[in-house]
Amino acid sequence: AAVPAPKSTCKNLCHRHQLFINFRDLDWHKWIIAPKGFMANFCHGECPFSLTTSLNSSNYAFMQALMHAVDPQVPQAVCIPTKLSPISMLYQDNNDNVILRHYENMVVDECGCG
Amino acid sequence: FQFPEYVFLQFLGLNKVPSPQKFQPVPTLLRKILQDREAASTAGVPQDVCYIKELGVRGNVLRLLPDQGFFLYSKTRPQDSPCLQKLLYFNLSTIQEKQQLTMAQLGLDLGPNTYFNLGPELELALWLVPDTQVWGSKVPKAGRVLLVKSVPWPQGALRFNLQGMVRNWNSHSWPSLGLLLQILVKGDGAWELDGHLQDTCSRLRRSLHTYLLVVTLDPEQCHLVSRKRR
Repeated sequence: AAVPAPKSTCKNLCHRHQLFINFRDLDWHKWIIAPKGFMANFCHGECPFSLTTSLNSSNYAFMQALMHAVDPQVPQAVCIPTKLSPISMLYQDNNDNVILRHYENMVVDECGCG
Repeated sequence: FQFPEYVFLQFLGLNKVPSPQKFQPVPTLLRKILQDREAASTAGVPQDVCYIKELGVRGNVLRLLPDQGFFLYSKTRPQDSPCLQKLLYFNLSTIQEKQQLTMAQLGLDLGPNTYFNLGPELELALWLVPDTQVWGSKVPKAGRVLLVKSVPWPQGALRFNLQGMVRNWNSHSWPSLGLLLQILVKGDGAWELDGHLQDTCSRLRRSLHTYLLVVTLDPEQCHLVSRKRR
């Protein structure tokens, strides 16, 4: 039987939302030397079955969306980060130490269904 | 909505919000590493966050520890005593126990490197000072000699690898590092006659800047590369 495709507008589809947090707004600029802020991008949006293949999805997301369409008890494929990049932070602690620290997978570059 | 600030601070390895009185100078090396990382991120180049290629070591945290020591002044005549004696003290307590130390480098900045106003040759000596806990009560005794080196002056920045010494570091048994630095002016005696010696020594004291660059690796975020079996 044909699986009815749920209606979704382009605006509601899974994609990356840009969000920049300025450390000055949090008063953290007094101890964080660089960067000036953090790109706190996030993924949000729907992953309808009809568009699962075109929304940078994993094969499993396609299967899950298909199963959800057949059995609504199976959860829907969700909008998740598919590409992340690291950040480096330069800051000063209470002992006047200058610290440069690398953090993996901190900034969302791309989103997709999974 | 209250942002759980403490969660973020713990994530950074801090207990509370730092409130530095003044920003410490950031060495060119740290700025270069940061700029290279940012450029790679912007260009989408894959990065190994657990390897610092500029230093050729594994690690994801670089710390620049300022020297919290003090100068020692001798009561004898300047001609009979070292030009400069300083106890270098580095507080290692902020390095968490779980972190593995992969590099420790002592930086000695002896003032700007210049062809003008050339000075005499200097002899640098560095000793390990055990028992840094008793510093408050008396002048500590020097222990093992780590380095004896002659350098022309002005020399600029010098770096010494202390990795061998701190290889078995752990924060419980070794919360701080104490070193005794002694600088002697080598010359034929002419420096001592016309007041040059004292002038040289006070210039050295003013320009001396020391720090310890420490690289650590967080095993929860990085994995040490295991040796291949022969």
